[in-house]
Amino acid sequence: MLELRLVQGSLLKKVLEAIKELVTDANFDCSATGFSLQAMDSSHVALVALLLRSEGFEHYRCDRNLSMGMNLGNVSKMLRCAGSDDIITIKADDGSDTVTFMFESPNQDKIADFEMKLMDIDSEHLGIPDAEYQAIVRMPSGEFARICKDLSSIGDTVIISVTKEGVKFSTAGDIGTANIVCRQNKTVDKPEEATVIEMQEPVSLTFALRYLNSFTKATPLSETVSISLSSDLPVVVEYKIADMGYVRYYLAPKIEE
Amino acid sequence: TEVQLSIKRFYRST
Repeated sequence: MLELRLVQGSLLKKVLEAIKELVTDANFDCSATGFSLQAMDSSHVALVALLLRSEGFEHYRCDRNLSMGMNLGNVSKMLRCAGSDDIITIKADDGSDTVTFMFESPNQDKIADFEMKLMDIDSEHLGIPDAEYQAIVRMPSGEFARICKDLSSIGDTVIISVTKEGVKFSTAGDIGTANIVCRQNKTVDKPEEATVIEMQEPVSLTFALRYLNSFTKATPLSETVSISLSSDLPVVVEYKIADMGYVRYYLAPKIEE
Repeated sequence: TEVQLSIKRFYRST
């Protein structure tokens, strides 16, 4: 028996909007620790990892580990029927091949049940070892989304370089080139407006902007984003989900042959 | 030319 009750149902709505463009079908894994998902995009260039810890749910009952295969587009269609202030409960009986999403309005005067058939998805799970990163940039998520959007109108790959000057985003295309430098800035009114750069050593990597732009669909989840770079690893773009967990995107770099 | 690497080059299947 699975019954997960999330008072801040809007988080789940935003999570689906954040991942459904990158991944079509995926398994949601439920265990005592939480509700998670790991999936690659169809071209195996990017990977998304979601974790919603059990403590973040008002009620979290998961009698035994369960993996539920779903089409994320269909889940998104159902969750769009939930109000942004609704309480969302995910329910599944042991052995049943359906999952139910229940939406309760804040004053309990409207209760909706959306039931969906589960799918058999044999997804490949990748082991992601903890790593030390040569540079970690923390910046306003809206800022990062704006940079990725602006640069993709000029070119389709971005070189992200971190030096002691700051973090530079560069691209080039048929119409010309663009360079955006963000410097560390801690003197801001609100901490979420700060740009903080931790650099162990300078690093520069090249990535496809199309994937970074799909990662920024997670912007509504968090005021800030962290970008972790190492010359021999995929970039990790992380949006924390307040008090619950995170959505992490991993993107393999492009190299000069 | 630029070559896009696969994520599977960095993380092994479990």
